[in-house]
Amino acid sequence: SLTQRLDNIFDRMRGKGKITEKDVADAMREVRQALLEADVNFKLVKQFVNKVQERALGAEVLASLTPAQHIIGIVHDELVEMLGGDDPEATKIKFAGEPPTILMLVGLQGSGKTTHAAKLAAYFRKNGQKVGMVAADMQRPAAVQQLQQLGRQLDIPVYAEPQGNKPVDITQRAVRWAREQALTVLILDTAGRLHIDDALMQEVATIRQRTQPQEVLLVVDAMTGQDAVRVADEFNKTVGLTGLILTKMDGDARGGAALSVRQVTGVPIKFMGTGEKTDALEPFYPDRLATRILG
Amino acid sequence: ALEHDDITDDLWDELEETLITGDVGVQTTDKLMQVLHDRVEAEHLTRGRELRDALKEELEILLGDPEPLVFSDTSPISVFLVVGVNGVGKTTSIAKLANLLKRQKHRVMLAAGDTFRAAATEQIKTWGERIGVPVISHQHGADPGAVVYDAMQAAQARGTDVLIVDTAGRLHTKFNLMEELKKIMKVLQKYDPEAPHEVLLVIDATTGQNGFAQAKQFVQDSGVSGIILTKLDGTARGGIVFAVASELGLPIKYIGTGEKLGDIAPFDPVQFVDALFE
Ligand SMILES: Nc1nc2c(ncn2[C@@H]2O[C@H](COP(=O)(O)OP(=O)(O)OP(=O)(O)O)[C@@H](O)[C@H]2O)c(=O)[nH]1
Ligand SMILES: Nc1nc2c(ncn2[C@@H]2O[C@H](COP(=O)(O)OP(=O)(O)OP(=O)(O)O)[C@@H](O)[C@H]2O)c(=O)[nH]1
Ligand SMILES: [Mg+2]
Ligand SMILES: [Mg+2]
Repeated sequence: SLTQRLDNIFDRMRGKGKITEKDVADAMREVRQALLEADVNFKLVKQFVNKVQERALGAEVLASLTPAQHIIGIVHDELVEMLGGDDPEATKIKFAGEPPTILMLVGLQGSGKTTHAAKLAAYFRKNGQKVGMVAADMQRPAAVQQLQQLGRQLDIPVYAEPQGNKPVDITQRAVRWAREQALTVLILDTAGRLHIDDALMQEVATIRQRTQPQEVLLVVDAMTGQDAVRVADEFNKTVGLTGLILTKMDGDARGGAALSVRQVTGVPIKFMGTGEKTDALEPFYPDRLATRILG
Repeated sequence: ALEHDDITDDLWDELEETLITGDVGVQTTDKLMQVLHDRVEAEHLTRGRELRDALKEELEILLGDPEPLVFSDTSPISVFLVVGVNGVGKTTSIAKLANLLKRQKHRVMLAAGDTFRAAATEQIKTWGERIGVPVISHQHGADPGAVVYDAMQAAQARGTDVLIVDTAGRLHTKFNLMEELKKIMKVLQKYDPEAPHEVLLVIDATTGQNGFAQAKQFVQDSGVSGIILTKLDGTARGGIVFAVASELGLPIKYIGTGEKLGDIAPFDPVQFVDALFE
């Protein structure tokens, strides 16, 4: 672990007295390696390590009897801050002035959007909301059935239209349906798409324009590697994001992609997916993720 | 300009950045950088172009030689078991592979072994209809072992020569799900001790270092005979496969390059390495 690796560096100079700048540089190399192994973006790691190094070269660390712990502390604090630890309010869902509050889920193929539409629906219903879901993925085989089955399991209504209809129209009609049904929360599930597919990126931008959701949440797989930054940046620039959901956190991926997407978009991580069942949704805890990223 | 430029510190940094941002991983990258430094010295390399070519060679070495799909030579039915974590592209890759093999005149059948996820059976049945390949399935919640047993019976009855078994996505860290996979394999082995003839692990190209942990665990629990690397039509380079191939000895057999049936190709190591530098 990083703690052990830093201990090794500083144990080596026990009895030699002061820590030198070289010792700190060695420690920074270990921090860099730990963050890259955790899938934090390469460029972000550079900036981050420079920031930590500045603090680590401060008098406190150089005089410390436990420099390894001190440096880990600095790294942990910087991670928590970058993950949005300083603003817990930001992680709340923004409700509409008048119902329904609309949440739109977007992201790459297979990231967990459909499953999390259902999880969010269950979550809001538990909080007393009248929820509906919209099956707007018209391209993946049986995508509509997938959301409908989840809706049946949860006893939550799903708005769906026949094959051949366009998502930009379906979602618009769904909002009208939600008002007719007096729903207070409407969740739009969209098809997985590549950030470099212009036509499909335009499609979600149009859906957003037409439905005016309160939240546009990028669903990101916790095991995503270096590409996370580019994906998040494109979605944010083309569609505009208000938040992030980090999925499959029940695995052992370190989750460094979370840091990268949070940093490049500036939007908060609102939820974490921690399993395949519809109750596996947790609020986001920055300090827990910071510990996990550090390994 | 790289053709005639000298090797500079900037070039070393640029190559390191290309590898790390391609998800090759810091440890594999460090090893490659060390090998390159040794080669520059031993071979007196001076041009940037020579260094880049040397790196491409070393990357190709890590991937090993291309290996084709293994068909059974003792049984009339070759069984391919497709495994991997959630959402990586197993079901879609099975449809693509089935289509490919059908065009090569194989008699293909699919087993809908994901009885857990919502509409998983409907998804693979839709693909089966589109390709014109029979799909054996049970109701939602059935024992996947029972589906596989049924499929083997049906395959024998119908003169099938390739049976591809879809399984539910499962995180490699979930003990009971990995045990379930072992049970599925036992059912196959009852029919033919050599089955499955391929255990194809599907890895998503957008996956970072966790891809190695996935491969390592599946090798341990189910065994893996080949990798299908999907979603290379995105901007992720799938660099984790260099470590997977070289340290676990796993051949990459196919790549997925999109969501349509035709978006599959046999793995070409030279093209793959070139793409890393594009
Ligand atoms: N273990 C685990 N599995 C998850 C989680 N979220 C989703 N999954 C699984 O991941 C797979 C993909 O989930 P989907 O909801 O179909 O993903 P999607 O983004 O809608 O996929 P596309 O619509 O094809 O883009 C399924 O097997 C889900 O059960 C999670 O938090 N943990
Ligand atoms: N762009 C792209 N998308 C792909 C590729 N392969 C699969 N997909 C998409 O990824 C999503 C998930 O594919 P599935 O085949 O359902 O993945 P899976 O591994 O069977 O998922 P689970 O059974 O839920 O674990 C779907 O939207 C597919 O269309 C590929 O090569 N490129
Ligand atoms: Mg979906
Ligand atoms: Mg599947």
